[in-house]
Amino acid sequence: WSAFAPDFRELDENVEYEEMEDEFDMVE
Amino acid sequence: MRSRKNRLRFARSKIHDWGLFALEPIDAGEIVIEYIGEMIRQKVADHREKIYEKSGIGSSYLFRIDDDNIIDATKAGNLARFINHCCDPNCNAKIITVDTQKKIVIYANKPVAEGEEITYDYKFPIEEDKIPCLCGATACRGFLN
Amino acid sequence: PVTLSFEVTHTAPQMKLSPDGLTIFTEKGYRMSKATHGVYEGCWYYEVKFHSNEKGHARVGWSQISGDLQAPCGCDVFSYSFRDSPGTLFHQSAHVKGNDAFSAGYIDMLDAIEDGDVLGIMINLPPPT
Repeated sequence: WSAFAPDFRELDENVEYEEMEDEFDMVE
Repeated sequence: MRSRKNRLRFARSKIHDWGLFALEPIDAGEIVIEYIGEMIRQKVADHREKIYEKSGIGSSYLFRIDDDNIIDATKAGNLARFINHCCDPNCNAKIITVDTQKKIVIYANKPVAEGEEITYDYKFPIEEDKIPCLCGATACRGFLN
Repeated sequence: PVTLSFEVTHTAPQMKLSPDGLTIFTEKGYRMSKATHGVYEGCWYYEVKFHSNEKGHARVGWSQISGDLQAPCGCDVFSYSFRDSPGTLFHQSAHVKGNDAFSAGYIDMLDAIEDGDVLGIMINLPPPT
């Protein structure tokens, strides 16, 4: 994952991840 | 830590790819930076590890904070994600609790000179398939895991 | 009586189970709670009443003892589940569709789950050879 990843989000604090309803589903 | 952030910089590293460098001397015992990312539970981390491995990202931005929680700095986090592993590091990682929030802080265990690369020992668990270590330290163990 | 189990080997420790063992709730991600009794033969049936006033979802179904408690029912190879909405059948984390599904013809009903609906779940296990 390069240093200039396009969708990298810079954070100042840890964020608690909000799991999605289909977090573990196998996406076709 | 917040003020120090601008006195650190990521750049090409001799150890591997990108690294984090001190732009000014840091005294032993000083906190350098907090390792920041998304707080996820073990099950989500296992799931993401598979996805990252498949897409070639690797899983070295996952940092265990306690039995069930991991900080994932792969797609969201701060400069600390660029710190490389070294078998004879100039910093250590420590888990502290601030107002019930657990945090991972990297602090210097010896004086760090201006321009020196910040490193700490990842302490990866021993695994079957090895990740070669490129730290180049005389006491290098040869592998990260 | 058969209820949901208070044992941490059968119900994820983060889940909140009512004292009578019949109402279950969890937040911040799916986990699983299994019953106090397992079956291996015969036709078995249980009912689930939905309180959809709670924001969130449910996946209910059948799991073998090895089903992972830290994931939804239907996530691994040991369990099969129905999702309340959108109605979907799961096994090994995949959407199970068409007539080979383990409960063909069910999906359209699932979409209509409303508060207070009762969902009946049946399994028919022929005598083991």
